[in-house]
Amino acid sequence: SSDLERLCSHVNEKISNIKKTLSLRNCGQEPTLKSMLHKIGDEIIVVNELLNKLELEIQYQEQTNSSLKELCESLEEDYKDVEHLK
Amino acid sequence: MEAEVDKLELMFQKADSDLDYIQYRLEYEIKTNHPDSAGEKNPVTLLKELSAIKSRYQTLCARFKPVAVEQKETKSRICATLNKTMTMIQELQKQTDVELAPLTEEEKTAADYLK
Amino acid sequence: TLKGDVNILLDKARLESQESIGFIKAAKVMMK
Repeated sequence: SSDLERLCSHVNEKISNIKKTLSLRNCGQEPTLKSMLHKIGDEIIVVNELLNKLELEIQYQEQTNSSLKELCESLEEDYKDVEHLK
Repeated sequence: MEAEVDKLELMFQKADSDLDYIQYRLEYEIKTNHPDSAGEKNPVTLLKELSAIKSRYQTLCARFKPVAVEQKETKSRICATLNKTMTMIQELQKQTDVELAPLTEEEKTAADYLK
Repeated sequence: TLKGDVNILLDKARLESQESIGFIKAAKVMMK
């Protein structure tokens, strides 16, 4: 039955995509919907730019991670030195 | 029985390809009626871009979470190592009667920050 | 909204970065 359920959701997903595309069919013609499309397009650009910034921030976090690890290792070396001294 | 199953399978395959064809024709019609231009994108393109940025966001989320967790763990390891090093140095100080200079303002601030 | 979620995560990432910078500085002072 799980196969059948998967098959069912597969078909339903395709049907909902077609319904969504159908609803967009006339969107490009009507002026009010056209301006909404335009706004959505602008919003997508803004979100993409935010995602670019987020990606840079995550790269920076990954670099910070490695410098924290280096710091940790040298601190543990220091600890061993003090232990040795003791 | 087997023939029935094969027949059913064929029907599902046909339905699946029919759905794909309907989707393709719809998108083709929209793209034809509403070609992308510099400032204007057609609804199908926007729909694809929307799902692209959603999946990109999910990918970045999945990438960010482990980095943040690892960072917290490394920081707590650093704090723990620093604490035990400082404790040991104080013990050494007692044993050797060597007076170490008191912490400078900068060091006090740093110690507070790490606490 | 997706835009709101992205902004929240971006702010969180930036805050964590600033905290880490302060943390590294303080740890280096203590190491000295």
